[in-house]
Amino acid sequence: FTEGNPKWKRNNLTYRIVNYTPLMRRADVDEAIQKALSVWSNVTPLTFQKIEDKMADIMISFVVRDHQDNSPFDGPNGQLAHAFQPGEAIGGDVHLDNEEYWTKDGRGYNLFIVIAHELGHSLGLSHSTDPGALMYPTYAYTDPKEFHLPQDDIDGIQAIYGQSNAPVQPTGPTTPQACDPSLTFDAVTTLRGEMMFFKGRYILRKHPQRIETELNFISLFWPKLPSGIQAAYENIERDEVLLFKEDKYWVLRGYDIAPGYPKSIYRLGFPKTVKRVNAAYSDENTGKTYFFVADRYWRYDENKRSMDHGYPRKILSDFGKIGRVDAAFQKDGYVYFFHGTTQFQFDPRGKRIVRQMKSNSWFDC
Amino acid sequence: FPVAPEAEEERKNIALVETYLQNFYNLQKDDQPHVRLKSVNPLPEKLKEMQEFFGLKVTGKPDLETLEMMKKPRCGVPDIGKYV
Repeated sequence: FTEGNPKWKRNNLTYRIVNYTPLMRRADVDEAIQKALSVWSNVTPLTFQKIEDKMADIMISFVVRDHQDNSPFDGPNGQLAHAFQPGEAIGGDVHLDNEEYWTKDGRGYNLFIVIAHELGHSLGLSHSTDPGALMYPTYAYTDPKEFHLPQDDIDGIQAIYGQSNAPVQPTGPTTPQACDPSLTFDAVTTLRGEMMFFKGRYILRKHPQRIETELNFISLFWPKLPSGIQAAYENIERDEVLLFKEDKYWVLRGYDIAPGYPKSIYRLGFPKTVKRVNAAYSDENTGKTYFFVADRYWRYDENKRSMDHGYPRKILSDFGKIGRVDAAFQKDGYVYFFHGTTQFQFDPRGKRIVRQMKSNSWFDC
Repeated sequence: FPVAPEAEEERKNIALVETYLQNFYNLQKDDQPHVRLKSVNPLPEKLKEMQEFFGLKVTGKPDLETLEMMKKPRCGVPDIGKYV
């Protein structure tokens, strides 16, 4: 919260767009600002009305360098924008650095994301220490179409203005904690010796030589990838990682997404009845890749580039009591299956489970 | 003589750290260096505050991870203290 807990005394606030960045269509700027305002009005009793002239509660303007508020901007990058806490005159106003490359997508700086953050200040929030929060100080791109206000920000703004009037209270995503015993994963893969654990919009990244686990947005590495990756595996021989979501997959060559992706999973030989892949791992010794879907699995021959005959088979019949799989990867000849908060270490040669651990056993908890 | 690259780099890093902490962590601008000789240098403590805020290793030293965080594009509102 901002020091002194400033807040607007009214719920019906006004805003005015004083000027526009030349880099975007006016309609796109209007849309970005409206969407940013709705981020906050959706979770509180607040309403925002646009006015064209006169003084509004929240004046939004694009300015450069010294713009007479004792807080000069610094040109491209660095400080992107700032905003003032609720109050008269400059109170609540949002200033955006007009020397930034403003966009409505993942290039440059996404105007919607930055304005939504600054409006948090306009309403009385200060910066959050939660790296997944909208009110975290550093810029992180999220596809506006996939944006959901995180729970940390909902808690903050509702502590100031109360809950939304909606019959069902909105909730938001929380930031995964590596040592949270209830942590589950969407997908896990190796990537050139590191391990990547996918969860929502995040990757928990574990380098074998480093104790800490790094938490990053998927979009930090791959802005074009969606959140919620459902399966992933590394083809070590080809130095590729394949990432799956719904009926599409992407290929990472090295660290970059290969051109021409996403492609349809049906190119790999799945029947149309398969809508998504839950988990996958590739056995570098046999060149076979195993895809897990619900309670069945397929086997794909990486050399022939086609599915083997005789599949799908029941997971239970060949992998023991594992049943269903959320995520899987192979390391040092063993396969690690994740289901909920449980992890199974499976010996593919002996076809038996040799150990059962917690899902976050790879992190130094 | 041209300054040795490392020294130049280090000088830049120190300037970055000082400006960052002045902008966002209320480090007082200190334009009386001789006074500094007498008083305790507040920079390590402010640096620790910043490292703690960002969940970095709290060393009080401008290590690589800390410098990388400081170079990230960000909001101009301070992380602590007043912004009026």
